[in-house]
Amino acid sequence: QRLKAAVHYTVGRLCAEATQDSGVQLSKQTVAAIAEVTFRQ
Amino acid sequence: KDWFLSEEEFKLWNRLYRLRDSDEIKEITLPQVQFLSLQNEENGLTQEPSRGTHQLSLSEWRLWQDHPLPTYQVDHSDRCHHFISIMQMIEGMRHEEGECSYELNIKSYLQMEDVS
Amino acid sequence: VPQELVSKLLHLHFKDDKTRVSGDALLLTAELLKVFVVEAAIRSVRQAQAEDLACVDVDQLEKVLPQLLLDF
Repeated sequence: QRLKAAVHYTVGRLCAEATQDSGVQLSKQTVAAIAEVTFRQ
Repeated sequence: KDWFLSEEEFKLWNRLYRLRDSDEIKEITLPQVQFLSLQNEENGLTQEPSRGTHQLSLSEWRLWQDHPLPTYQVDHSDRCHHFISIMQMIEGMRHEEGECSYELNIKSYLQMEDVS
Repeated sequence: VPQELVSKLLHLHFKDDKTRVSGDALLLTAELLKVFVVEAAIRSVRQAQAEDLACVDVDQLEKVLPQLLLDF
């Protein structure tokens, strides 16, 4: 659980930083999906 | 200095990113890709997602794959362009009736005298 | 991406516990993960913008995912 939290938090912060000017929010499910795909890769 | 989240970060994760049991989607998985024609014993049948788990699909939106989607810092690879051209061909073939343009195209290279 | 987190994740996947990772390799892996995550996020956002959505959901990511995976 802690490792998953660390991964999701890290991915979430990166996504937020990268998309902050777009005016579009990423849902937490999308963040979880990007984390899953990233670390599965 | 280690990989743990600090208390503050943990609270932020808990508020912004944690998937809860009360959420419709509680977990996201990327299933192992399987080719129907290469059903090997090792994988056996595809695992049915448990309740509340969303299995990411690479084929759900296949109609979207007939054109290159916008990129950001990483351009499309050659194999991606190849994939898009195959999806375009499949899409084209789906709408054909009667003769198949792909077959007509390939047949023009056929030299019967070469067939022993 | 914190290098300690990258190191932890890599060691989860190493078959041999004695495998070691150099600092440069960690740095590079962290950078690759960052590039992948940012690319996934921004492509998903652009898909949501194309659909006039204010929020990116898993559907938008799934639409860009096949080409994203083929590009890495």
